[in-house]
Amino acid sequence: RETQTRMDSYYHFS
Amino acid sequence: MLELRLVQGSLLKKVLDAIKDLVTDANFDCSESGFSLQAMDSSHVALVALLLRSDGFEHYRCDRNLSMGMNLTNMSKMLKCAGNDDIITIKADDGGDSVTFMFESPSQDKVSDFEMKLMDIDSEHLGIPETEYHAIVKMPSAEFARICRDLSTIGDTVVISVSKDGVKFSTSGDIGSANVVCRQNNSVDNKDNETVIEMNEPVSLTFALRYLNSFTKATTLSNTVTLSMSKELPVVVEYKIAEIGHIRFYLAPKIED
Repeated sequence: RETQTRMDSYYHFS
Repeated sequence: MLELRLVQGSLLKKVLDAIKDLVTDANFDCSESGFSLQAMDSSHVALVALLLRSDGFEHYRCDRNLSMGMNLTNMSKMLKCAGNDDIITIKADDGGDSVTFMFESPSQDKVSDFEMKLMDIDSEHLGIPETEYHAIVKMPSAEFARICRDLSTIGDTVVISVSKDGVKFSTSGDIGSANVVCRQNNSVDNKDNETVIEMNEPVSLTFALRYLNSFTKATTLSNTVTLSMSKELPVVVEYKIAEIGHIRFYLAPKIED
C-alpha cells in the first residue's frame, strides 16, 4: 500500500 | 500604498485559473521585489508558489510590504470581468480592508474598477531551500498535460521515472495499465517542442494524478514545463511566466508503507 505524504514532512514553517 | 499595473492583464487571469481550484484562500505578498503567493491545498499535499517580479509590471509602486488575504474564487470572479486584452491595475491602501482591480481596454475607451473585500488569513510560509535536484525534465507543457489526462483515465497514481533512456510515466488501474516514455529530443526549429533531460541520478517517484492534472491548468501560461525531482522530495512542476516570473507547484510523493 502507498501512503500520501504531506508537504510539512519535507519543509518546515518559517 | 500599492499600485501595480500589468499591461498583459490576461496573465493574471490565467494565473487565477491555474490555482483557484487547488487553493481557496491565500495571502498575496507584495514587496519591492514583486507580487508573490505561497499557499497549500487544504490537505497540505500540494503547494503553489507564484512570483511576478516587480520589473515585469509597467508601473510598480509598493511603499511597504503588504500581505493581502484573498478568496481566490471571488478574485477569479472579478478578474473574469476583465477582457483578455485589458490592462489590469491592482490598487490597495496600507492597512485597508479592500483591494481594487482596475481594468482598462487597450484603446482606453472603457475603464472599470472592481473592489474586493480582503480577509484575514493566518500566514503560514514553508521554507523551501534551494535544492540540487537529481533529475530535471523540460518538456512541452501540452505534452505533459496530455499524458496526465490520458493516464488518469486508467489509474489514480503515476510513477514518474527518469533514467538515461528518458522519462517514463506509468500507471495501472482496474482496466489495465499504461506506460508513456518520452525520450530526449532536440528540435532544431522550435525549442518549445524539445524534451531535455538532465540527470545526475535515476529517480522514480509516485504521485497522485489528481493533483498533477490540477497543475496542468497552468499550461496556458507557458509552452514548456519543468519537472524537478529528487529521491524523497516533493516534485516541482514549474511553468515560467514570460518575462515576469513563474508559478511552481510542489507535490508530496506517495511512499510505500
